[in-house]
Amino acid sequence: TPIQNDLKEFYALV
Amino acid sequence: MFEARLTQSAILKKVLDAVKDLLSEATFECSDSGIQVQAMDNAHVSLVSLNLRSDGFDKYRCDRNLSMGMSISCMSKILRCAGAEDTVTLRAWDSPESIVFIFESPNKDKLAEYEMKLINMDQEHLGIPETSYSCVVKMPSAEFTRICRDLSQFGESITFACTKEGIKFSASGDYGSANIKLAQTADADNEEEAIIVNMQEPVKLTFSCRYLNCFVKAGPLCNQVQLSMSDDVPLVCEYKIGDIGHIRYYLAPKIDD
Repeated sequence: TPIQNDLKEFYALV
Repeated sequence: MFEARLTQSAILKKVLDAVKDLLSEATFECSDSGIQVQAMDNAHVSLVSLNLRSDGFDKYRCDRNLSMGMSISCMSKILRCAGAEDTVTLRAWDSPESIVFIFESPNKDKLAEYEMKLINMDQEHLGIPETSYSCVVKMPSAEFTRICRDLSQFGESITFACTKEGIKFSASGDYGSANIKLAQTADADNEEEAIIVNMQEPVKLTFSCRYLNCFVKAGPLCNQVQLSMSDDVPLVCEYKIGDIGHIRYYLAPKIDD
């Protein structure tokens, strides 16, 4: 089963 | 002072309908240029980015920048009190502890005011760079809604596969599998019904149905939806809000374990 990524893996907190 | 008036409260009602399943609360950033909201769902899987330009309002005044934390469920309840034809005005004073929603009937014989307390919120703001995507697909929003609903019956996620010919949506699970192919429309005479694929590289990505089915709640805002995709990056699902702005949903893809 595919696992769900977290958005914070892609975009940095500013 | 902050004051923003929309002749059609229906637009704001639809905006709230489009975010209330994903967000329980959000910070509304108000400035001279308009109102912006950026908020992630609790699981950090999706993000809502809402932009309402000041020039799209019938009246707009914002003397100083304001960050107002609002309960989305409370705001949604208040907007349900507006008549479909009512004008809505949002009003707050500088350093506000509350915001007032004013609904006025078309013949001005009924004026209703609802005051909502603001909430203090810790906000996590993500920096989303301007990106050029491998595939950008425009399609009727009602079709996208239907595809997400139909394929959700087969599995927890939907795979989007885009080539220059069109886009294929597929899902599989215990009951079986399903796939729906949409070809790019040859003529763009009817813009509302058009399916337009702009492809640099083919893309294949898998997304959770649960979130897609939240995004499609924005369907009543716009006849077309735009899906921007690149391999291994979040999907951007965008609906225009008339001439006033847009709502964008970002959704992290699923990856094979």
